[in-house]
Parts: sequence; structure tokens; C-alpha cells
Amino acid sequence: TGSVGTSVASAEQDELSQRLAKLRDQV
Amino acid sequence: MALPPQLKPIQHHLRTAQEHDKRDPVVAYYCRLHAMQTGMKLDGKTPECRKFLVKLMDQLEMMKKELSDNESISQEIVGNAHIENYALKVFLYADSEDRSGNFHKNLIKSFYTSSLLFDVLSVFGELSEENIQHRKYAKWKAAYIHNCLKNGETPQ
Repeated sequence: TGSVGTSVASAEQDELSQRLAKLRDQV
Repeated sequence: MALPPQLKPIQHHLRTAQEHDKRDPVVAYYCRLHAMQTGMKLDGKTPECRKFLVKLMDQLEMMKKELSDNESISQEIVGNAHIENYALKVFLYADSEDRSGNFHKNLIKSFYTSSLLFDVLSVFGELSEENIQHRKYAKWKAAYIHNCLKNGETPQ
């Protein structure tokens, strides 16, 4: 379950990074 | 929403954002953007930090929508100039009060706020040498005058 938790955390981190890039018109 | 301890380094930038929400929303927006970027680097993984950062992102997206007519928000190059001018304005006010010997709490706060605003400029890229020096001087002056006033001494 540890690796599942880490994957979920990474996916959420990626989602935040994508939202940040969009906010800054970098996508 | 309470700030998780891991994100404590961004608390002063968030407070500056809050103080400028009405006075200068462009400053508030870029202070939050800086806090967001720094927060993600500090800890974007633990659930409490993610929750906090998602809320902060919601707030940034809402601000960008509300301020979409403002060129300082829609064009970062204009925003960069706005924040740099504002940081210098606050710095020069503090410096002039300091040189006139008008030592008061607002002077300390102005030096400190200007140093935070020079931090915020890093969202646009590397700071110029001049801005690095201003930031260093403002941080040092804020701490020095604070200590002098606390100890009942007159700053030199």
C-alpha cells in the first residue's frame, strides 16, 4: 500500500504542477 | 486554513498577500504565486501540505480570473515591472525614513516587506545583483533596527 500511496501523492503533485503551469500560461 | 509546519517559510509571503488583497491585488497575487511555488518545493506530497496547496491554487486561479483585465496579471512581464517598482518604492520609503532618523515600527516593517517583495521577484527569473543587494540590506536593516529599539538603543 506504501507504493500506492506514493503514486497517488505523485499524481496529485503532478496535477498541481500542471495547474501551476496553466496559471502561468506555460502550457 | 492553518499553515502546516513544513510550510512555515511561506507564512510571511502569505501574510503580505493578505495585507495587499484590497490595497494592491497584483502584489497579493504574485506573493501567493511565490508562496505556491516555494510551498510545492518544500512539501507537495504530505496530505496536509497538499490540501493547503490545493486551496492556495484554487485561490490563485480565482484571482487570475477576477483580475483578467489587468495587464500585470495577464502578462507576467508587466507584472514583473509592477512588483519591482512596488518593492523599490517600499524600500526607498524605509531607507529615507532611516536616513532621516525616524525610527519606528512601520520603518522596520517596510524594510522587511520590501525584502519579501524582492523574494517574490524570483518568480519571474533570477534576481539582478542590485535586487539581491537591496534584499540583503533590507533584511539586515529590519533586524538591526528591531534589535536596537528592543534594547532601547538608537540605531546608527
